[in-house]
This record gives sequence, C-alpha cells and structure tokens, in this order.
Amino acid sequence: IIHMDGITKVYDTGKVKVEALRGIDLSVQKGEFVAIVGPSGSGKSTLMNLIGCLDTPTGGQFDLAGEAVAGLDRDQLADVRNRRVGFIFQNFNLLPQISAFENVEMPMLFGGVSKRERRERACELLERVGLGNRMDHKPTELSGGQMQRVAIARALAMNPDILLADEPTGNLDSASGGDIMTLFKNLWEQGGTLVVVTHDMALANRAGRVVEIRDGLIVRDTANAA
Amino acid sequence: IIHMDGITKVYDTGKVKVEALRGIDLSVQKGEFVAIVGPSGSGKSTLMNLIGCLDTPTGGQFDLAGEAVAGLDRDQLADVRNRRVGFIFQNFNLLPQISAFENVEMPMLFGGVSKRERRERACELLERVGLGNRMDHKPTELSGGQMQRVAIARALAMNPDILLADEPTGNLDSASGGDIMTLFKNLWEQGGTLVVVTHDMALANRAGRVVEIRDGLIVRDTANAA
Ligand SMILES: Nc1ncnc2c1ncn2[C@@H]1O[C@H](COP(=O)(O)OP(=O)(O)OP(=O)(O)O)[C@@H](O)[C@H]1O
Ligand SMILES: Nc1ncnc2c1ncn2[C@@H]1O[C@H](COP(=O)(O)OP(=O)(O)OP(=O)(O)O)[C@@H](O)[C@H]1O
Ligand SMILES: [Mg+2]
Ligand SMILES: [Mg+2]
Repeated sequence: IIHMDGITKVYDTGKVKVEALRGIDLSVQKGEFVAIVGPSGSGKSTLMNLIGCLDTPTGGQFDLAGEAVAGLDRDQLADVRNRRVGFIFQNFNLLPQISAFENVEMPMLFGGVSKRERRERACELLERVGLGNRMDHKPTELSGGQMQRVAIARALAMNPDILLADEPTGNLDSASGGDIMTLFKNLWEQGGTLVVVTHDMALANRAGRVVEIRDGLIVRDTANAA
Repeated sequence: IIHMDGITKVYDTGKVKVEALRGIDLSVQKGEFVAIVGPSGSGKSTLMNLIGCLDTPTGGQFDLAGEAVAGLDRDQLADVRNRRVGFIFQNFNLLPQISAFENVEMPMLFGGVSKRERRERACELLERVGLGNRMDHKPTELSGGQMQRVAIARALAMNPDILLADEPTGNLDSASGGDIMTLFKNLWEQGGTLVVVTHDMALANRAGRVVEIRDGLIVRDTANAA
C-alpha cells in the first residue's frame, strides 16, 4: 500500500541546505503496523510528510495505494488523503479558533458525512480518548496531552485505511498513552495499516515491524531480519 | 526559594470553568531537584506557569526567592524572571522568524549581557545540546526535538538560579534525552534549583524528590515520605 524506491528529500532554503532523506527504500503492505524510530533530526517527520502526501520528494519513486502519487493533481491528492489517510502531526496542528469537537468533525465535513453521523462519531471518538468533558474547549483551553488526544481523535474520524502518527504519545502519561496504544491496536485488528514514529519503545515493541532511521537512511528493518 | 500555600487556579472563560489547581501546598528549598509527575490534564503546566510568574493564582499565598510575588509590579516581575528563572515550555515557544542562535541570545539581550559574551554563550549552549550545525536554522527549519533543544539552550542562557522545565524530553530519543539529563544534573551540582514536569520516569527518578499531581491536588510527595 506504500511503496518507496530511492526516495530523497533536500531542504534548500538558499541559506541552509539539508539532505534530510538520502535514499529511502520502504515497502509497507496493507494491514501492517510499522514503528519508525531513530534519533532526533534523523528524518522521521520528513518521511512521514512524504508518505502522507503533504510534501513532495526531491527524487525517487513513490506509490500510495497502488497509484503513483506524482501523477495525481492537487485535488485528487487531497481527496485520497482525506478519505484514506489519517495523520497525527508531531505538533498536533489543530485549528485554534474552534472547539475540540469541531476539530474532530472537520475531516467528516470535507468527506461529505451527514451532520447526525458526524456529530455522533466526533462524540464517540472524544469519549474514547478520554475527553468527553472537554469537547467545547478550544485548543488553547486544553493541556498539551489533551491537544494531542484531540489530534488523534481527528485522525480517526474517517476511519482511515492508513494511519500515520508522528510521535502520538510524547505528551501523554503512561495511562493515557496506553489508551492510545489500544486504539491503534483496534484499528490494526480491523485491517488498518499503521505507520507510527515514536521515541516510546513500549509503543514501538507493540508494532509488528520496526524500521530505524539514522541520518536520512534506513539502517535497520526487522522485516528483513525475519 | 519557592513557597506555595493553598494555591488555587480556576480557568473561567464564561463558557467553560475548570478548577485546574484546588489547593496546592508546595515548598522547594534552594538547590533541590524536584520532578512533577501526574496524568495528562492534572494541572502540572498550570502549576509551572504560576511558579514561573507567567500567570497569577486565583487564590492562596506564593513567595518566590523570598519575595511575595503578588507584591511585585509587572516590570519587577519580568526582571526577576529574566535574571533568575529559566523556563522551558511544553510547546517550546520559540520566536519563529529568527534563527536558533538568535532565540538563545534573546534573554541575554534583555539581561544586558555584552555582545561578545552573548555570542560566545549562545554558541557554547547550542553546541552542548547537539545543535552546533543548526544555529542558522529558523524553528520551522528544525525537527521537533531540535526545537525542544533550542528551547532548553535558551532557558540556560542566563545561568538561572531556578530552572523550570515542562516536559523537556517529550520529543527526544533516549540519547538526546540523556544529554539533557546531564545538562540538568550539571546545573543542579552547581547549586541550581530545578523543577521538572515529566512523563519520562527515567528523568523523574534522577530527581531528588518526586511530587505527584492528580486532579489539581498533590497526592504524593517523596519529601514527606523521607
Ligand atoms: N486556558 C484554559 N481554559 C480552560 N481550561 C484550561 C485552560 N488551560 C488548561 N485548562 C484545563 O486545566 C486542566 C489542567 O491543564 P494543564 O495544562 O495544567 O494540565 P497538564 O497536567 O499540564 O497536562 P499535560 O500532561 O497533558 O500537559 C486541563 O483539564 C485543561 O483542560
Ligand atoms: N524546512 C526545513 N528546512 C531546512 N531543514 C529542515 C527543515 N525541516 C527539517 N529540516 C532538517 O531536516 C532534518 C530532519 O528533520 P525531521 O523533522 O524529519 O527529523 P525527525 O527525525 O522528525 O526529528 P525529531 O525526532 O526531533 O522530531 C533535521 O536535521 C532538520 O534540521
Ligand atoms: Mg519529528
Ligand atoms: Mg502540560
């Protein structure tokens, strides 16, 4: 469902030039649960942004769900993304001026879900991440870990085929982090594909496969070791 | 150096009302290293914002460095804070339009440090947190963990008496997190006072004392157990 061949990403802002990814070969089958680990600055978020089609590679071949991503136009890309990919950003990326409830509702609004179904689903997801009593709070009226859980609920709103999570438990205590792991496991058991960046080895060990990145290259992939 | 008696904090935005702190009694002596732990949403950041004088309590008595904080005017408060307190925010709070180097220099500019000394210290601190080759990057040109390390370097710029760190290693891998723990230990050994919120039990166990917060109250304090 994810196929990358020789993927590179260079950030070149004139003043600074960084080769964040230097040749990534990565294939993920439908229904896999992959953990991506590696030191700070090694290229994990850069890789996730490419998989999630939020950025384009500098070079290499990338197919998502069997389609060559480079061939899609912006609207097609946005549509594929909204329906099939749930993305949990490292910095949450919530809309600050609307409530937690409205943030979770957002993808369903774009996805053409009926009002009644949207509201039921947003309620249910916020309850499941433990925020039933914080639905009307705006992001600035929430704690760090609460914002992170709203971002997780939002990513699950369209029941995505692929869930991309960039450090989803960094701001959570072990109990809340455990609840999130259970949510991910449920999605996996329903046949979902998960790619999770994490520094939390407890979460990485729950995945079916661990890919380690260092300096923009894959240095270890338990799929190859099996 | 920190003395709190019956401290409460209520967030009341008209629509939502939350009793984030419901009567905190906390005394920290000069030279202590205190870890604050507790579930997501329990009131840790709220408490840190009060200790760091970034917000005012709803009720109770609070003395910092022997002075009743309520009695200081805004300028005196800002001056005490800049010279004596280093603050690492949960969301980093870097200025996005200037470089990592300029962000670390900022407190020293306000603190009246000479240009040459400012530059040397900013360089040295960025090297020590492992970002010697990222000094010219703006925050948007850095990874999550790199931004966090810039925030740590900035908090140490004025060699503060008190370091307040709200989840300083949430975005760091274990090696980078270990470097930060060493930095904190060094500051402690030089006689500094540290108060660190963390979900990372490895960091909490390196502290001299652990205070656990739940639902706006202190439920456990190893100082009392000793
Ligand atoms: N501006 C605000 N308005 C209303 N409620 C708020 C506001 N800021 C925080 N809260 C609420 O106060 C409670 C305490 O928040 P706080 O940020 O102190 O928690 P925390 O212990 O730091 O959590 P975390 O570990 O998730 O960062 C939370 O339930 C939160 O929803
Ligand atoms: N917009 C940008 N411009 C220039 N360099 C960038 C940009 N974004 C990231 N970088 C650099 O690319 C490298 C990879 O960044 P990335 O965010 O992918 O790392 P990461 O593995 O997610 O790290 P962390 O665990 O700290 O979040 C870093 O060294 C970073 O400084
Ligand atoms: Mg990252
Ligand atoms: Mg917090």
